[in-house]
Amino acid sequence: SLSDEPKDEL
Amino acid sequence: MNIFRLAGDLSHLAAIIILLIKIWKTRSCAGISGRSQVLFAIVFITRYLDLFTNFISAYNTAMKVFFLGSSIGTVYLMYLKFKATYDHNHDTFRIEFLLLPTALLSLVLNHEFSVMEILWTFSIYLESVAILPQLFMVSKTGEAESITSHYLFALGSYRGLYILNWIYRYYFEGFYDIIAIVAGCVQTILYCDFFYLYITKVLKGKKLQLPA
Repeated sequence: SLSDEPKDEL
Repeated sequence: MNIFRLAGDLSHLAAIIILLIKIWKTRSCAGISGRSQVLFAIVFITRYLDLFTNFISAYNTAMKVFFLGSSIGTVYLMYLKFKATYDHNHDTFRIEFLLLPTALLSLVLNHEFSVMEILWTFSIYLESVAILPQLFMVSKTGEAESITSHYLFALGSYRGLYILNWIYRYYFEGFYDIIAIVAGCVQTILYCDFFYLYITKVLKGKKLQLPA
């Protein structure tokens, strides 16, 4: 899911 | 990283630098909403907790550290160093009307019910409306200094450019984050009225003055 991916956007 | 994302980030960076230069050079924070600046500091603090848990890139870390430091620094300049110039009589927007609904919404609409994810979601929702005290202040006084208008224009452009980035990422990477997209669109829409005034007045060399 999205929450597992590191958030690269600021 | 695509060109829209980079342009958006640089626009965001420019907005913050413009604001700091204005306050520092004029030794005054007149016309700036301290309440919006406090909200932005909360936005960055709650969003960038992943600085401690994830390393993405040197660019990512450097920008996060700058946004955190500059937003906290701006609050310091407004509420301590240049406190006497802070126009608090005109800065009366009730921020609990923004903090409480965005906090509740982040508990209900999130990607995962975990502390980090809820704080990230809260920061996205809060950012979308954090400029309202500033826009309210401009409408209350009926005018804004040119430098304040440039600040607002750069800050509004940033989320607008992010929308182009999200469209690009959807088509070319198959990536999308519905929470960021919807909140980002709301955020950009809030600036539309201001963009219109900026283009029709400030760019033609006039002061931003609202019709009486």
